[in-house]
Amino acid sequence: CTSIVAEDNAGKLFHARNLDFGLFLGWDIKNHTWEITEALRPMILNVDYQKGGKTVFKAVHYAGYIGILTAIKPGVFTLSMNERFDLNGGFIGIIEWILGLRSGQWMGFLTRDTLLYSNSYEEAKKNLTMTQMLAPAYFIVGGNSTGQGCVITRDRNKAVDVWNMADAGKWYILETNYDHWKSPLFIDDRRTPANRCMQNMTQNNVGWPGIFNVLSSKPVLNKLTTYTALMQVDAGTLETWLQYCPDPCWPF
Amino acid sequence: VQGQVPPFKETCVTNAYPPSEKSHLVPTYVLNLDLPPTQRWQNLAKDKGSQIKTLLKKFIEFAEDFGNGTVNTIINYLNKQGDSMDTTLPQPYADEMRGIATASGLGLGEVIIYNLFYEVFTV
Repeated sequence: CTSIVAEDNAGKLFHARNLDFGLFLGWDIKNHTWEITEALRPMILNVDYQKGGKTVFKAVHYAGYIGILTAIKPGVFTLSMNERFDLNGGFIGIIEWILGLRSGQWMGFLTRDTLLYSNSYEEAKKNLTMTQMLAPAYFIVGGNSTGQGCVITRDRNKAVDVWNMADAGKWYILETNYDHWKSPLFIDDRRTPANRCMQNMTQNNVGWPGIFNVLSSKPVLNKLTTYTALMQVDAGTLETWLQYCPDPCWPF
Repeated sequence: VQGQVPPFKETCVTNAYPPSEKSHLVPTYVLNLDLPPTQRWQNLAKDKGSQIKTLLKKFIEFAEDFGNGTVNTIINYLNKQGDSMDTTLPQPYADEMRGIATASGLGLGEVIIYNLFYEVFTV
């Protein structure tokens, strides 16, 4: 996955992400595709959560999966979640949950609760930082005011790190699937290419077209990419495009 | 397929948006939070039930092939105990999953496994 929160020259915030899923799950030698990734694409839909006929928040879902991986609370904040691999991963959390130790929350339910109950960027950030979970994760949160963007690196108990856009010293913050203070695995470095494309784009071109271009650039776009979602918090808009990576394209 | 070996030289595209294939724009489904949780996903689960079933079957096959004995034990446990698991889950999610199971014809245990895919694959 690759998530980006970026701010244009006027202080308007945009949040976009590629959702990559299906690594090692059945490589189709003939078609050069991952079996699960292909099966997931037709399941993607935007869901408009409404109460009293009014939108509370909008999210991108795989049909049947009720947790949230990408969402916008119009005018308030945006959220995406990138997978964080860890030996002390969700596996242990599931076993604990089965054994009756249920203090940790399922990742997808924590994000949904956050969307429903948090009414500010800071509140969402606090909730995603402090709540105990079954599995580690990266939460990328964007707000509605200048400078509001962060990456929360989570282990199961708490945040290991909160990296703010201001700390990054840039007009954007970008996360793939590695701790930002460590180098990514060299065979899976989408971070460096994505940063280069962002720098090429420049802050003058921040907006849906510019960021979509970055997320459509190989290897940021790869054979695991199922969709690109684009969110603009002040307008409350969410647009999701199915993504395909024609050959030649790196498998992950 | 690979085109190049790492480290990659990125190709920053400049004209990808909007994609010319309008069919790649995903549809929107309205979920009414005023409905009882068991009914919220009903229509969607009916429409997509067979696809969810196929996907879940693949998930389980790959998890079993790729994982170790513990993965299989967890999946078997959830499959067998599924119908009684909703008492251990927070609301409204327990009822939402039960609603999806009823509308799609899947077992509750299967819907729970499907909804745990993130946690399973973080290893």
